Amino acid sequence: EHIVVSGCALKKDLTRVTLKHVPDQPGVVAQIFSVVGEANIVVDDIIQNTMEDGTANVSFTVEHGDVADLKIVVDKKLKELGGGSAIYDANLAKVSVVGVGMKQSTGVATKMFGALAREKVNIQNISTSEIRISCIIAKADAEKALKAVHAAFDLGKA
Amino acid sequence: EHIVVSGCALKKDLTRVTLKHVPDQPGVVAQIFSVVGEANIVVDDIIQNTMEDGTANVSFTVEHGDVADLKIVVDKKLKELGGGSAIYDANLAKVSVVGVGMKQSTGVATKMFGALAREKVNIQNISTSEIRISCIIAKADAEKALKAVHAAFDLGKA
Ligand SMILES: C[C@@H](O)[C@H](N)C(=O)O
Ligand SMILES: C[C@@H](O)[C@H](N)C(=O)O
Repeated sequence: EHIVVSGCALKKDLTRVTLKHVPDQPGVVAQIFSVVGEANIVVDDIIQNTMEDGTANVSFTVEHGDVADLKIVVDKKLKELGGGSAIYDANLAKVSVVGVGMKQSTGVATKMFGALAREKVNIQNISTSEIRISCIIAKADAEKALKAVHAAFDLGKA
Repeated sequence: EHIVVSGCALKKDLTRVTLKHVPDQPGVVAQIFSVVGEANIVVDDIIQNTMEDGTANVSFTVEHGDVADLKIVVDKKLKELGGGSAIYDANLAKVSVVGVGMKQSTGVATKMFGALAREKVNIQNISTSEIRISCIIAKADAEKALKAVHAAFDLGKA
């Protein structure tokens, strides 16, 4: 049987920007991330869902740092775009399972979600790829979440 | 200067499930993906945003296949969970930029979004990792989107 999951990781210094109900039209995210980049803000993950009602929700994480600058450029751009509101949240952590071929391996994500659920850790954001499944959770849950995922995948053994 | 982007890819056979307003409580996604897995449905990407109002929006893609089975298990689980509605959409494509170290390289995502914006391609979902930035778009935009991204990153040259 393949060993698919090779490790887990925890990131505690991050700020999440949640943009609710931005206009779901071409050019919107190009403009938003363009001004964020011009302000020299380094973006970590980007997640977008469409609400299929003319609006979309975009979340992105940045390294802790100058949230004041971030707010200025994002709020200004949302005004120009004529829609959407921004919530800034720094009381977070990102717990990840790292491995290879994780999509073909059905059940890896479910196992991670189950481990967090058993510890009553609420999952706020999810982002997946072949090599990483990440969940954003409350900072207070960070250590408990890491332990739970570590145990669920037997990562303690060499 | 680093060559960060090594290629782009297009996936045209996928179905997206958009779950709007699911209860934002521990155990919810563990249950949803558990029943999806039990029905032998292979999940591709999972994206979740929190609405910070007690509900969350979860999108996931599956290989084209038995959407009928998928609907049965998902609709049943949402009823049990007491909240949320599901939209199933197969008229989609996923265009991706593939590379390494793409997060440190500010501007790769913005460049991709800009390329799609100039072609008036609407981005419905976004998911990013260090090795891949993926955008879900309308199937009708697939070829135009791939060409635009290919050109933006000069991928035609050997
Ligand atoms: C919401 C945003 O992604 C928009 N659909 C765009 O293409 O830019
Ligand atoms: C919405 C869903 O992710 C929920 N927050 C959970 O932890 O399962």
